[in-house]
Amino acid sequence: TVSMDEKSSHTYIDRELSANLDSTDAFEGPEKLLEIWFFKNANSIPPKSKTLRSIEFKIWVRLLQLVKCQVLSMKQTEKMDAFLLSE
Amino acid sequence: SSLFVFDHKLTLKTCGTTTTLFCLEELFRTVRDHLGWNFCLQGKINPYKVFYSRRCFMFPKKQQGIHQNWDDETHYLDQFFSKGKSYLVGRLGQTSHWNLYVTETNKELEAQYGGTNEEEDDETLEILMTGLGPAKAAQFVTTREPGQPVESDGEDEGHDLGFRVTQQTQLDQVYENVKNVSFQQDAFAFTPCGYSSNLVLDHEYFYTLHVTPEVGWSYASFESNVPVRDMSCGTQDNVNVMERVLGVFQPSDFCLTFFSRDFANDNFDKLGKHTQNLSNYIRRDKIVYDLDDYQLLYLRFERK
Repeated sequence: TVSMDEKSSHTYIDRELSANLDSTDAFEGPEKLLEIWFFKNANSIPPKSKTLRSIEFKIWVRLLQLVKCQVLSMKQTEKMDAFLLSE
Repeated sequence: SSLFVFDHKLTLKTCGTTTTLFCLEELFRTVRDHLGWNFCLQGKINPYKVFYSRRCFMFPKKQQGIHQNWDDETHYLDQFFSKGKSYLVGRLGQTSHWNLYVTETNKELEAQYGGTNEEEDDETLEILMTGLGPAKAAQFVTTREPGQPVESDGEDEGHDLGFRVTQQTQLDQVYENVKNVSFQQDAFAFTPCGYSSNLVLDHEYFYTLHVTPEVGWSYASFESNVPVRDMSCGTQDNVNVMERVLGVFQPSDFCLTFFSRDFANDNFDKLGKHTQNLSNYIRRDKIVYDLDDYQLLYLRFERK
């Protein structure tokens, strides 16, 4: 279910996933942490180029499927998009 | 699990049996096709910097594919990146040791587009805790059942409970927001148990928590890129942040890692010096790594 919810303070929330998610088998605590700096900072991005934040939401959803994660909710701020994921 | 996307970088932190590295090929194809960012050089990909790390797993055989084994993960990463180095952080044989893969900084990219040469500090504090205090772990167990019907205008119970857990545990008060900057939180209480939250300060700094409270393998992680000194106008340091986080979880063991780009970062010294005599914990290991243009502090503690 992918739908934008304007009513909450979230930019996006998946109520159906939220209601049905079952963590019973999520036995492993330690996380895998991947951090990729494409450029040193936002000022180093090529002039007139789009940025990571211009990649459409549905593309992030598809990328995260490869990781076996679904998007529970997302909040956008002026400088960052923060996704809360299943698992 | 959490994903943070900035204009120029992303951080993906995933729990359980996720397959984090399997997004790499599609991710670099996406940035090439959608943004025109092509980092290919002689068959390898060479972005500014890549970090991949994880603590050793509690149940490695339940992981999927390459994630069962650090050597396989490293081999996989080496297929993408040409200048990667792999490190074991901590003591070999300890179940709490940590693995890190980091690529050499692509400094040519830095100069290519005339970005600022100003050296900004970048710091990341991570605290990985096991053996949570039973009463503390119980705060992250819920009684609701999965599969309740979804009401179109109804409350989202998982987020609502997550919000309340954040408040009750005071995880929203880890940092002194003396500058009174914007503060946003997004938390979720899993059912029957577990908790994840993203907390964002000043639109660009985050801390994130993930908790699996099950007895026998309870675990909590805290990761932050918040510049504590700046945010608190000098009233707080990372030793204080660590103490607040430990107070929420009261773990039997924990390890702390602190990355800093600035070699003069005062939290690096404070964490190294002022954690020697914590009231409830004995420091078992302190190791400093010099990683290209970053320094890494690793500390491991056990409850007295």
